[in-house]
Amino acid sequence: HDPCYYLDGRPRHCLSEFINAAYGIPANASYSLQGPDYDSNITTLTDLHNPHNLTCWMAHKGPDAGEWVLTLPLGRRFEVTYISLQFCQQGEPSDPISISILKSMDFGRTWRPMQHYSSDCQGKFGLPSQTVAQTRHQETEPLCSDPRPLQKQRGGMVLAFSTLDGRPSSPDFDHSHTLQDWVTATDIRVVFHQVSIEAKVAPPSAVRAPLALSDLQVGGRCKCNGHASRCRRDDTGQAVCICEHHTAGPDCDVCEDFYCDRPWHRATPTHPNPCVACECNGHSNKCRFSMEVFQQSGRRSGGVCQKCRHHTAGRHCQYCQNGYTRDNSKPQNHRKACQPCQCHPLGAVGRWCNQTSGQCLCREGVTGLRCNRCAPGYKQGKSPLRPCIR
Amino acid sequence: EVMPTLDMALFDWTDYEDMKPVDT
Repeated sequence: HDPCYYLDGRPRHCLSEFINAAYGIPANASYSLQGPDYDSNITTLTDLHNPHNLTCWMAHKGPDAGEWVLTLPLGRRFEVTYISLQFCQQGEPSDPISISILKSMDFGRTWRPMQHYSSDCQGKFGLPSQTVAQTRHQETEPLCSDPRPLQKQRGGMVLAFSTLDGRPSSPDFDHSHTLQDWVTATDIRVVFHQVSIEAKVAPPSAVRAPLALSDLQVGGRCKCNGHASRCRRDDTGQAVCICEHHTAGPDCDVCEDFYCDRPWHRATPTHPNPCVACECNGHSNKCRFSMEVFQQSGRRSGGVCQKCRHHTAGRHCQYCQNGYTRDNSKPQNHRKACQPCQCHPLGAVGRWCNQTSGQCLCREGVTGLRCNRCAPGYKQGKSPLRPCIR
Repeated sequence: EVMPTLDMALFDWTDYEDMKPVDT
């Protein structure tokens, strides 16, 4: 049973599987105290996490000075629910922690912060320490909070950031474009900031607990806009939505060819918003969407059929071309629904006839659907210019 | 009254050969 359809075939809102989007993706690390220094393809942070056999990662030049940055290219758009960092140390670190989580929506070209963690939010980031966005305007801005106390788990401590926690619109996520945008990311970056001066001059008696990471997870779903229940790796290793509801594109964010009678919409639990086929009566398999037509129809139908075949014409290929008339003995979708006018070469003016009745335009004294007879009071003459004479 | 259809053979095509349909 396909989760994107009811048993009776009606479309329904569907979600792709919730996965660890970071799993198996190599992270890149850079350290920037004295110029950039890169480690790429760090795979131990995103492999299967085994608390009995931890691999701990830290920057080459030491964790307690400078700034190091971990970047995780997810390879496609995901709707991220949480980002978690599992540290190796068992207890709270003695040094202050300042961490920022950022995201990119354009495959690493631009970045925006999602969350800051610091025991000194005001001093480090100029932000108050808060865990809840006060207004809907603030819900797509990074908040800053004290990471402590960190959750303790077997094998270390965990810092988990939930993208929707404390966001006023989160109960209405399916209808909030703002929040849908907020959770969308193609790349995740974690920045471990330089510790404060005070920490560096801490008494040597303080126990230094180097910050070391053992696991990085990004929980979320492929962004398929409610139109796919599956997201699979293609031949190049990229995850792609298996689109339903006649949608297409890597995120099911456009309508499939020919299914453009209405504008594309994201599916919601109450409105699955499938893409709808154009009505071309079987005479065309190409159509385009016209917003003007859509508005004129009362927002019901905006598809305009193109390249109507079988001598048909019109937005739905519902008319016959000039020179052809409807054969009412055949259904409208029949390939011979339009037949030639068959106007008499002398009795009719031109070869055009009424598209629905087939009536040709007759010369004076000529009658009949095809203009092939003389009208009452007229008889056939000999001149082809005046076929019927009084 | 059903009027007979125009009989192409009855027309005098002498001066109108260019108008004469191919199949008449």
